[in-house]
Parts: sequence; C-alpha cells; structure tokens
Amino acid sequence: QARVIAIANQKGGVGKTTTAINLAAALGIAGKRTLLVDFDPQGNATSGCGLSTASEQSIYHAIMGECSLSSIVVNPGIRGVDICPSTQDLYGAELELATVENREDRLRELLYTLRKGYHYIVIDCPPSLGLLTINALTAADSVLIPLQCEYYAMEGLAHLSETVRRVRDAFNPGLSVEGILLTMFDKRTNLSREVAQELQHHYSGQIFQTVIPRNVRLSEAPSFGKPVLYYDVRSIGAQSYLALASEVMNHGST
Amino acid sequence: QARVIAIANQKGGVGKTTTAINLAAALGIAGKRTLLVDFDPQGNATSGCGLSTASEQSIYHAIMGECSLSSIVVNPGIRGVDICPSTQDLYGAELELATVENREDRLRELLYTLRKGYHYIVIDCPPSLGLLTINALTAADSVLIPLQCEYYAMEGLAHLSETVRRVRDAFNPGLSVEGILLTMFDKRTNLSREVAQELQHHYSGQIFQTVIPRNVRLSEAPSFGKPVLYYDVRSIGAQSYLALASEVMNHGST
Ligand SMILES: Nc1ncnc2c1ncn2[C@@H]1O[C@H](COP(=O)(O)OP(=O)(O)OP(=O)(O)O)[C@@H](O)[C@H]1O
Ligand SMILES: Nc1ncnc2c1ncn2[C@@H]1O[C@H](COP(=O)(O)OP(=O)(O)OP(=O)(O)O)[C@@H](O)[C@H]1O
Ligand SMILES: [Mg+2]
Ligand SMILES: [Mg+2]
Repeated sequence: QARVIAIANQKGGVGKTTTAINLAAALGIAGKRTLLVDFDPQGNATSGCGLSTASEQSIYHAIMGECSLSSIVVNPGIRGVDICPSTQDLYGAELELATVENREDRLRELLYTLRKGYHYIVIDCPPSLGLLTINALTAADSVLIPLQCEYYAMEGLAHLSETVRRVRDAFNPGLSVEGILLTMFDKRTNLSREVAQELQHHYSGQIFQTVIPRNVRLSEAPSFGKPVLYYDVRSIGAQSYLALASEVMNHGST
Repeated sequence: QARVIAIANQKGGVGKTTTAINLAAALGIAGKRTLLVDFDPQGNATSGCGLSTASEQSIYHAIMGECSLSSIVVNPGIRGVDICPSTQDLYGAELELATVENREDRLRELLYTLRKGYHYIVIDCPPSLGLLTINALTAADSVLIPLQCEYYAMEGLAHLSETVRRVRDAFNPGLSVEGILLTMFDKRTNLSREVAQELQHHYSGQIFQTVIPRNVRLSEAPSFGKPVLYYDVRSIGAQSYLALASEVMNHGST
C-alpha cells in the first residue's frame, strides 16, 4: 500500500516541482516503485521529466471522470518512476470543481485504485491553496513543505499549517507533516542563516536534516528533461536529494 | 487619469511582488503619485512595505462590496505611494467570485473611483491565472511580466500571452503588454544568458532594456518592511528599479 506524499506550499518558486521530481527519481533509484502525480496546471513536473504537456488525456480528464487514472499513467524512462502528466486543461479544474459533489475527494478516490502498485506516490502542487491543493492534501498521508530561506517564504508558513489542520479536521484525519525542507540555501548570505535559525526555533522537530543548497545544476536539469540524478549525479543538488530520499524512507515503514 | 499596470505571471517566485513594491517606490521618488494594490492573498506587498496583513478591512472587503476602496487606502510612509493592503480573507475570493455577476470586472469598477488621484496604479498579482489575476488584467491598461531567467519560467510565457489575448478580446480591448522584465539575472551562469538570448529571439521588442540582477539586498529589504530604495539605495537592486521606473515613465504619456 503506497505512502502518499503531497509537496505543497502556496508561496511560489520555493522548489516544489524540483523536490517532487528529484525525490521521486531518488526513491526510484533506491528500488521503490514511485508514481509522480503532476497536479499543477503549469505542467513543470511533466516537462521537467521530458514529457509533453499537450497530451490528449491527462490528470484533468481523470479528475473530471472522463477516463481512469491508470489509462494516463506514463513511464518517462526514469528507473522505478511512473508519471501522471498534467496539461493546461487543469487550469479550468479549480472553477469547474467548485460546484461538484465531494469536490475535495476526487484525487483520493482516483489514487485509491493505484495505491497497491507503488511504494510511494508523490504529488506536485500548484502555488495556491485552492481546490487542487486541497485535493492533494485530502489524498495524502503526509505533506512535505519546501521552504526557500527567504523572508516572504516564512510568512506563508503559519497559514499553510492552518490549512493542513483544517484539511485534517474536515477530510483527512491521518494527514501528518512529513517535514519542512529548506531549499535554495545559500551559505554565503546572512538571510539564509537567519531564516534557518528562526525556523529551528519555531518548528523544531519538523525540519529535515537534509538541506538543499542553491545549485545551478538543479535549474539546468529541466531543460534536458531529466531529474538532476540523470543529468549530473555528482552535483551537490543530486547528492542532497539522495539524502532526502533516505530520510523520507527512514520516516515511514514502507 | 492614472495609468494602471498589472504585475502578473502565473509562475511562482519570479519577482512579481519585488517588482510591484520597488517600481511603485521608484515612481513615488520620481514625483509620480502611485497606488500599490496588493491583490495577492499572501499579502507580501503589504508586509514588504511594513504594514500588517491582519487589518479588519482590506481589498477583499472592497471587492465583495462591503466597503469603498478609498476607505482602505493606507499611506505606509513611502514618498508618493499609497497602498490597498491585502489579508488572508482574499483566499476566499477566488471561489466566492466564481458565481457572482460581472465577476471579472469588480476591480476595474473599484479602481474607477480612484484613478483621478494618481499618476500610476500598480497591481501585484498572485501566482495563478484565476479570477484575481483576470480581474487585474481586466482593470489594467498594460501588464508587466517579470520573468526569472530559468527554464520553467520560459515555459509558462506562451500560456500567459494567450491569457492576455483572451482578456483583451473578452473584457479589455485596451490591454497591452508593458514589457517582459528579466529578473534574478545571474551573469555567472550559462542558463541566465541562454534564457535571455532565447527571449530576445522570440519576444524581441517586448523586453525591457533594464535587467534586474540577482541581488541579496532585494531579498533582505522585506524583512525590514521597506522597499530596497529605502533600505540600500546604492545597491544594484535599487539602481535597477530606478532605471525600470524611468523606462516605464518614458513608455507612457502620464
Ligand atoms: N536548490 C536549487 N538551486 C538552484 N535552483 C533551484 C533550486 N531549486 C529550484 N531551483 C530553480 O528555481 C526555480 C523555482 O523552483 P521550482 O519551479 O521547483 O519551484 P516551485 O515551488 O515548484 O514553483 P511554482 O510555485 O511555480 O510551482 C526553478 O527554475 C528551479 O529550476
Ligand atoms: N533580483 C532579485 N535578487 C535576489 N532575490 C530576489 C530578487 N527578486 C526577488 N527576490 C527574492 O526572491 C523571492 C521571490 O520573489 P517574489 O516574492 O517577489 O516573487 P513573486 O513572483 O512575487 O512570488 P509569488 O509567485 O509567490 O507571488 C523573494 O524572497 C524575493 O525577496
Ligand atoms: Mg512547481
Ligand atoms: Mg508575490
């Protein structure tokens, strides 16, 4: 039975997609069969793995009940990893879901059919707290929160924790916090160190040991359609995501 | 009659808020009375100017017709700049607006009453293409598109241009593109140079001469609640936004 992890933070550009792709790839290399669900209409997790964001059927059609989830699962050629691609159609889902029955539960129902075939399911979320992110939190066993070491990123954390609490109370009592992941850490700046210290103070016990440094190889890899592990495995970015994967594997029992 | 400029891009973390605050402050220093509208529920433009994101009344209440816009305008102590602050209530607006009359037009109607009092109105948008951003594009004379020099940021540009075209056809025939602003440009990386070259190739004529370099002073300033011009005016970040403001002033006739 797969462990489902949602990668969420309404703050934009904090490393959600980069974490979703590279954590999934690292879990795959460690021999864990992993499904990566791209639940962001931008489709960055889809294109970051070399797939097209213009396919006929995608997660949008599955969510709206027009096809099964298994019919859209694709193997992008990354060891141990399958993907549910996203397309721009998903932009319409936020408004279209607003008025349907059990609108928060659609993704959880869909994933139910596939959980037996994987060890992990990783869901990349858009930068918002709308119905797509709520669906992901309702479907997840835990939420992994990437956090850039910057001022604005800290600001949104209290509101995100509040949203997680509300989803736990209303839809998903088992939802826990997998952890807060510091991303784009730049040891040369005071800002990164100050934010990290402040986080340790307010959220101690919830922060991953692994810290992802700012590393240009991480931002170059998507233009080759590959996770960084297949672009430059010796880079500090790749090594950090391998370390993150072992922390995640040690957390759970799968 | 104020010129209304929306700062929009659905890609997260590309520098929308940083541009909105620092462009508004630079226009204020140049003697142009400027209204900064924080239309993002995250409230980063509000807190980045030292104001609280927990006030009783905000742009949310004005949009929902509960108070006038002028009653929520605040002077944050930045020369020539007033602000319409945002609070977390705005998170609810996307869903609440979904089923009301002329839902795309609410912000344009509100701003109509204030346009005479300012030279410029600058609107900070959330990282999405939902009803809040559509409202901002409907109310605007032009859209300024901040673009990080990274692969994923390039990907969303075609879809954003498509959305601008659709808003122009359906709601706002006068909507033009103020320009594409390259942000967080790092001259040490090939990626920044390659993205800049690719942009010049596909969007030539629409790109600002001014390029905003990656500069840590820009990310430090918000923790002091000040635009970078009031935190470190000699920094390259501050100088770049002063240059951007003169380009914007030369574009228009105000
Ligand atoms: N550790 C890192 N070092 C350097 N660049 C990074 C790192 N992590 C992510 N990036 C780059 O920063 C940008 C933002 O990251 P990413 O797109 O993964 O964030 P996101 O949270 O998914 O954004 P969005 O909110 O738009 O979904 C991307 O261009 C990515 O390549
Ligand atoms: N030129 C720059 N140099 C260094 N840091 C920058 C620069 N511009 C913005 N930043 C920092 O990068 C982060 C992202 O910028 P910002 O929050 O302005 O982007 P945004 O597009 O408004 O994000 P969102 O999509 O969440 O609204 C912030 O922490 C900001 O301080
Ligand atoms: Mg993303
Ligand atoms: Mg912003």
